[in-house]
Amino acid sequence: TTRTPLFLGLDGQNAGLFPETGASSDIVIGVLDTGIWPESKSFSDEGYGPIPSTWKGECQAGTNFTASLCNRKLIGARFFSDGYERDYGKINQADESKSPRDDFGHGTHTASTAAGNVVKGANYLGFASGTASGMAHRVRVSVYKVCWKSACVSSDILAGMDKAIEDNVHIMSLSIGGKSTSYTGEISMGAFSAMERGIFVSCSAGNDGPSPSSLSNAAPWITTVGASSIDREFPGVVILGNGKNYTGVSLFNGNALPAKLLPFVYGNYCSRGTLNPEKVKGKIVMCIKDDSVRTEKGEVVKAAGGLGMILANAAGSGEEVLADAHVLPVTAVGQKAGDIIRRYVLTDPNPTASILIRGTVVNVRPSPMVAAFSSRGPNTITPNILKPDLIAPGVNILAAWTGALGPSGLGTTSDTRRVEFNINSGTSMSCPHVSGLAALLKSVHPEWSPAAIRSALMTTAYNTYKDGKPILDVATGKPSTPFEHGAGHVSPTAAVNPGLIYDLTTEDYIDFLCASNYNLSLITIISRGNYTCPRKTHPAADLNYPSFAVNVKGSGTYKYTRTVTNVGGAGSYTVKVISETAAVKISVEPAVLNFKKVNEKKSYSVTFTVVSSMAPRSNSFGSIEWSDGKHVVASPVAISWT
Amino acid sequence: DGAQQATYIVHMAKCQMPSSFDHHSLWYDSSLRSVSESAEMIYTYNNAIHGFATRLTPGEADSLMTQPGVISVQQEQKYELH
Repeated sequence: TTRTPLFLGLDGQNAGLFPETGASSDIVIGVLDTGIWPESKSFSDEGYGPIPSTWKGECQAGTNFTASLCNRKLIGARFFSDGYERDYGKINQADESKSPRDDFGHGTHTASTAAGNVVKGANYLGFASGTASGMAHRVRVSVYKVCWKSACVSSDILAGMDKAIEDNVHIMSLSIGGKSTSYTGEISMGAFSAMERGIFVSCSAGNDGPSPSSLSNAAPWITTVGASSIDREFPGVVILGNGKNYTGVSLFNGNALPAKLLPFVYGNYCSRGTLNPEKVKGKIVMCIKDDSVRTEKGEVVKAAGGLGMILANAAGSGEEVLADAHVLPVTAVGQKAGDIIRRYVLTDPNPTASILIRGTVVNVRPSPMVAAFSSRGPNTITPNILKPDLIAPGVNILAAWTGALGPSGLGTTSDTRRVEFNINSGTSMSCPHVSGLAALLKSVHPEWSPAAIRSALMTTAYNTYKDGKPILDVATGKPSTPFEHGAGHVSPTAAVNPGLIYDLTTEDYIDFLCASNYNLSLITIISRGNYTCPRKTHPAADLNYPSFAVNVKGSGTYKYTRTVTNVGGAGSYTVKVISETAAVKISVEPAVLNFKKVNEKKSYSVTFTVVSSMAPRSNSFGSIEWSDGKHVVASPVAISWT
Repeated sequence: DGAQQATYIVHMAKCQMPSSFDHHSLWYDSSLRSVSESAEMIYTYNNAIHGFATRLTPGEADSLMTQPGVISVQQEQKYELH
């Protein structure tokens, strides 16, 4: 990606934190997705040493893909279609590659975001230009194609995870999700096995925001990643015939429209078959966003002879506008501007409009902001475990793209363009950022468990801007809460030296399942082991998680216990409690933790005492921060009244 | 029997594998054969779970659930890219 390494502080100034040779190049990220475009410069193996001796993966040949396409960077490529073909019929190999080759772009985008090699001069039609790099650009990549034209099915995903474990990946990245009401979904179960073997599993939280409780991949052994914006935008200005201007987002070549006002018509949802070419030809068309694919609307307008499109958010869908690679000049605008533009086009007797491109703008403030689409908590499976865990860049991300499909994602006849890089948005894009950052941490701290890596990423994440004001939520324009941003926005340079970590073992997770009233059959399914729950279990809320979610039912006290492990030097940590409510008193015992050596463990307890009642379904937030003056080890707190 | 087949993921309690089987895949296959002569094994999982994926009718799935060592027969789910 361009820009996000800089935005995350991974520029030259901090290069020394993460060595580029040795341990780093022995790390392998397994990406389960739509496959790979191996010819992309992001997967060049120039400068890479021999493949690690522990690697057991392979490069599987198939349609348009030979084993020789793998190299010392892309060290594995497999595909899993047996389940899909049983459900959807044989893959038409004239239409789709029955091989690891990525015909859709998504897998190439996510793999290069996590671990793409450095590519100078990367851009999308001149936008977002710069040097592209994956977050962990020296690590190796292995891809597991588990998603096909019509779906990703769980038997294939599980088969991909099964092989990735066997191949000896260190990190698994899955920008995939489904509806699950328990931890017995396939990704959850595969991730448990991976975690047991020390593999860090990062998953996307989902794009069902801003609805509350819309999370996917909420198992506590998974790192669940929400999406946020960065400090880069692609403004496009809508100019109306009445002289008014409105700024939106646009990704098209500046010469694509005549430099004058054009006739302007209203096309409503611009669905297939709804536009009359006689009314649209040679004009700019206003379309309203709905659940259909955004670039399809541009295709419809273009097919009807329209010259450009203004795509507006519908009532109630807010101000979030995403950059899409449309097949004709388009500016997307938020709901407020959209309402005004719609009034103009529907009431002016002779409406006209034009679009002015502003290119790429950086240093946009405030940034990051939580993306409106990013799925949110509370966690419906276990309300006492706060999810998502954190947020990372997932809006308008430039990364490598397939050569098989145009950047709009439309069919090959609609979009004949081919680009090396494309700009996409989603928690699919934020998840591989965290996968790559986890690989960086693993290279510096090979002994850290997946929970330790997640803890480091979470306790060092930030949730305020440099001026101290809270990170905003695009959906509301108001400060975001831990239900949207989890522990906050990832900060890898701080995560490399977190001071203290909240570690977890397989047994801790088993205890958690016991405490969550999972019966032995379910525990056996998830853990594959022959476990017996102790007669007296710890409460599920006592899972040694780096965050606190408290569900208040009436009055009383709620006591949580945590154990921190010192991974810094000797030091004395003092606690600071921050809470926005007086309705619950929060006390921590002891208030000071003294560490004399590395790996020393200390426990503390947090007591939440309900002082006064609050309305049902109200929430209050805060944090518990330990600091020795050098490190700040912060945990978010979410208190919910049921 | 004309019933609609679907893909199921079958979870096995590997610790209950009879000692007469040399390899878990043989035990899985034997369990499957006990409910269907024609059902084919789509995947045998060795690391992510203990079990396998196969196509079954709902009746066969119910019957498989009663076999020794079978702890769960879950219908496959559809996932989506994010």
